[in-house]
Amino acid sequence: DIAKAIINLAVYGKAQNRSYERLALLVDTVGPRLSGSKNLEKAIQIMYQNLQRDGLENVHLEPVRIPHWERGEESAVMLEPRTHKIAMLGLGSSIRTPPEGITAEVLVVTSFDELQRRASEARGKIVVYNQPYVNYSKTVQYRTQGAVEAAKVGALASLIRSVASFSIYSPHTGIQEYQDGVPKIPTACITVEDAEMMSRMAARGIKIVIQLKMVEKTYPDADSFNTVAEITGSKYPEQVVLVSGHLDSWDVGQGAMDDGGGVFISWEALSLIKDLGLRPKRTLRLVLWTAEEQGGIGAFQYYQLHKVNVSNYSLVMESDAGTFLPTGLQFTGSEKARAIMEEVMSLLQPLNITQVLSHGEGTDINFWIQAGVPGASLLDDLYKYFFFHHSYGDTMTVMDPKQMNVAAAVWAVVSYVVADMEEMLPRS
Amino acid sequence: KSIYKNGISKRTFQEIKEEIASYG
Repeated sequence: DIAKAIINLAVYGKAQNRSYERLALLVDTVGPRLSGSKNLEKAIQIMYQNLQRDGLENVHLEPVRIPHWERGEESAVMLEPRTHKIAMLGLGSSIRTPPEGITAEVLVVTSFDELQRRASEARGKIVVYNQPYVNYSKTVQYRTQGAVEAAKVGALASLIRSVASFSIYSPHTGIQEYQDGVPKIPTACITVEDAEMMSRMAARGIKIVIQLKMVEKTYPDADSFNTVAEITGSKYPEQVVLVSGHLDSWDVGQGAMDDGGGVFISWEALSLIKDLGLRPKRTLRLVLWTAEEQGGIGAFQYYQLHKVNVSNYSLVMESDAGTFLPTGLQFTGSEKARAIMEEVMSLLQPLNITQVLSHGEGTDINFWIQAGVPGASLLDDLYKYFFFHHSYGDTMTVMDPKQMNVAAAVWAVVSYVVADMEEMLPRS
Repeated sequence: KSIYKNGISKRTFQEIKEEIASYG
């Protein structure tokens, strides 16, 4: 009845709302935690103390180097056909505009294909992408590649409709990439509303002119840490079940949902197991990644350092898609392993959360999954998640303590049982 | 030692099921 004990403690017992309260304290104290920022390093130090104070074992910080880009003053104003201030957020790693800004006519397109078809019109313009939202993985291509594709056809800057499932005039940010040999141009996201408005204007043949000013700055890479804590295994201590979330966030809102929720339910999983006096046969390792938003930079260096032990990792878990009410566990692994995970998830029947779905993944754990280690991630209401993702709305106000309790219970049961089974999860 | 990677499990799936059930 260990599973019931974990569920009772997390959802009905004295640990109720603990992960929510811990998260609120951190994000209210520190705020957003952009890669390379002092906020992030402050959060890492606070978590280091938290994990020690919680009595977890082998608490340590593993040094890594991470990108350091900072947002400066930024503004976009539509000058024609009328004056309209455009809410915007520069994209991570974007270059700045000249001091006087870029004032240019706009070309509105709804896809890369349309941009190609109308390439001859793009030279010297600001390209506005009004791409429809399909799902995050498909639509994010416009955020990450928008500047490169626009620069290839001679554009001066790109403004991209926020990758969001819903908008209340809320711009979203995120990382974007330049490409060797292609001129770097400033790039930012605008709101769904403004992208759609300019699309309508363009369809009526109205000329649109925007003045864009961005004072972003890229610094040399900064020092940072992945934060690690454990419950050392009682029988196979060298074997590991890794449970994780990322401590960095974008520089908007509080980073409570992305990925404060994942961090704190992962910590809560170890706290629940420790509170019950349990010690699994394998080591349960909590890792709080740094610089995930820049492409899993901290996690990649952790993988490089620890991959020598890849055969000792039974399961890697990352929660980085929200901690609203879970609908199931996403899993990647062999059929045998999946069958075992279905049995493990059946222990969560009391919460009626027993589904095992495909596509277990996480930017920070994908390195291990590609090396053959079974991987798991928490699935919840992704439609709601992308309302707030990478926007000023990512605050404690979207978090729900009861839902976090349930998410923590799922995370704790799965990680503990897999860590305590006599055999590791099979890979063939 | 417990079996990992491409090793051969020493247990039948039924035994693994019963082991997991013991946590419930």
